[in-house]
Amino acid sequence: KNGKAHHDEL
Amino acid sequence: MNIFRLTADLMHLASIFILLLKIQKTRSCAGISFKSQLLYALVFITRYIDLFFYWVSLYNTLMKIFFIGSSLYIVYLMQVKFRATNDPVLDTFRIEYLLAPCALLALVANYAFTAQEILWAFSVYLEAGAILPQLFMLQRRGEAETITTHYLFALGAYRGLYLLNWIYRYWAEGYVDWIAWIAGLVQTGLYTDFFYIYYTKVLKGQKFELPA
Repeated sequence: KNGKAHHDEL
Repeated sequence: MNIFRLTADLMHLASIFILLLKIQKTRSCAGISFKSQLLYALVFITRYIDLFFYWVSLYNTLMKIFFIGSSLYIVYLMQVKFRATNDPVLDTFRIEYLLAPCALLALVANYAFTAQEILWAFSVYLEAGAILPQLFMLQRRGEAETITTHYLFALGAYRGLYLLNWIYRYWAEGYVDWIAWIAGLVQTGLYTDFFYIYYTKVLKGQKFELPA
């Protein structure tokens, strides 16, 4: 999957 | 979490404290671009809107609240409390030329066509260019207070360290995030000239002055 639905970085 | 990301986040935190210190100590926001600070507030609000939808960690949540809160506080300091020291005459970068392309790019290049993902992509693109009004102002003034240059160094180093974090995460976790990577590379690249002068002048005890 390209990219993330959820971003853990600031 | 790895050492690069943690150091980067701490540099980012430090940059904001240095900026607040500069404004409070000198009781002036001279040399600081209000437009850049306004853009950062917009960056944090659009990116950290996910505060209400996702839980990552206590660290993540506290940092997001801090970045939104402090950026709005700085906007308040510049626009209300120390308004008299703000110099719009030198702050002439046209931010609409930054906002419009970032908005367009976010609509085209995103991870999902949802409001949240479009806002996230927009915030990443906008962050990459948000320092331009500040660098433009620096160019026009031709010099900067030392504390302001420490602020800019910490702010630039933060995204530079994220590049190392991404290399590490790709190697350790197979983590890929093209949008953040390309924008982060551009963002760090914008600081190249500044880093050079900071290194050759400020770190050697001289005043930050641009060649005439």
